[in-house]
Amino acid sequence: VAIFGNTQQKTLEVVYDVAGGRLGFGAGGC
Amino acid sequence: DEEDDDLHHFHTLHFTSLFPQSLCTPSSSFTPGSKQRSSTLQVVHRHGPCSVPHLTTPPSLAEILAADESRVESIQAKLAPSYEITRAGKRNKYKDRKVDLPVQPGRSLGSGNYIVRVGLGTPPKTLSLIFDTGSDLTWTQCQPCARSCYQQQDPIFNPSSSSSYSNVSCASSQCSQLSSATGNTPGCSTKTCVYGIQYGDQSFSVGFLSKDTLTISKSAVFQNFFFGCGQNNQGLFGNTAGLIGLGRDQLSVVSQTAGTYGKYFSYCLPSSSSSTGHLSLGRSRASGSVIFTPFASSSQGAASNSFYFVDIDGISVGGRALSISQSVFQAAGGTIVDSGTVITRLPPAAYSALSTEFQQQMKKYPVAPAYSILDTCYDFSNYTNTKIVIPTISFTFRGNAKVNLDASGILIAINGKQACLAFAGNSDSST
Repeated sequence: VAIFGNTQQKTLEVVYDVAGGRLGFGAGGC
Repeated sequence: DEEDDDLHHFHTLHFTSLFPQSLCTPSSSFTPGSKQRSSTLQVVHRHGPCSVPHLTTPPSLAEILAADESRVESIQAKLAPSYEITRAGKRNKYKDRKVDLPVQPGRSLGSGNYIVRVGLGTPPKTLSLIFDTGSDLTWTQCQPCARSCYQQQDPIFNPSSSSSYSNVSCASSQCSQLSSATGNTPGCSTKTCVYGIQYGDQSFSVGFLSKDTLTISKSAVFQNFFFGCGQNNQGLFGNTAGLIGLGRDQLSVVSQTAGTYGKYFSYCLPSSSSSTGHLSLGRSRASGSVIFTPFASSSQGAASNSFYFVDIDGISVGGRALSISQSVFQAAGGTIVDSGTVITRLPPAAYSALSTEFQQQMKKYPVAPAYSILDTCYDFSNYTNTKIVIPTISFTFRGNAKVNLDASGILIAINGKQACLAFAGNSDSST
């Protein structure tokens, strides 16, 4: 299994819309 | 146009910017008390200056990477086919295949984790908890620590000092849900439900399934929140008070607060351990600039119910798309997004393509020896006073969701002169 780790997630707004069945990424989250 | 392409395909930065500062610089994205952000918690790296003062020496990067490898081995062991159990409760045809969970004393579940502070009980007691999208059960160490508690920064939660605390009976549906949330069948002691959760490195927590009031902020208070009240807690959880589980299972915080927040949450992890990010429950900000990819369904059986799967369609380095067949990712069994794993792991063929192209575009810089699990490293000792230029890396997830990584997600600083590509390859193309 490949794993998208937390170093690569840095500064991105990572959005979990679990009910909607989707994952989002936004630039410049923090 | 070429200049424009260059701007988009390369990061220009000072090498020293890859290092955290010694003082905490909180991010402006977190505004405590804001009405719009009432369900938002501040996220800090548990070993950085924004965390509470340490009782022990923070681990070295080598120790963090060793712990990261342990976590990855644990996740991959959980998702191995031999863990599949049929609906009838019988082991499937792989029953004879042995799963070797890593047993490595001294390694923690993951030292590169981030923490949030929440309130538990009435009146609320503040606890620093590791937040983890790769597990479900929220637990904290509890008095009287009947068997064992490790040293933590916050006072250990005392159920007898909370007017809203109660134990959960063995006959409750929440007790039954522990099986999938923890992977272990719950126990029963004088009609009180007993949970046990063990991580891949043998760290564990055992105690009573309990319920009490969870306070995220003054306006975000959840009564009857189910959590583990740990009476026997051992492992390298640092100085934290426990863990908050953000997985998909029924006992996770996400599921327990679904009535209010609709199973919607988001976070931002800061660019360095000397800054802060946030964890928000609910739709706390406009999502206009957010691009979405559908969750992928897992073919990995019941043990995968906690994880968030996605599909990678492609990877680009410096604007150049890597030649990676889709079968490479499919053979690996999919991709999960995990807040607790530090370094992204890729199938061997994908990592090889990434590393090769990155080296090609970084050939002006002298190489440095490999470091731990990182094998593509550079010596920037002659660049401490000048800017360096590194290629961008972008991932395209299913649905044409292209995500450009921040520079802090591409290189990881090893010491004052060396930095490495912050990716690693799996050892086996099928795991």
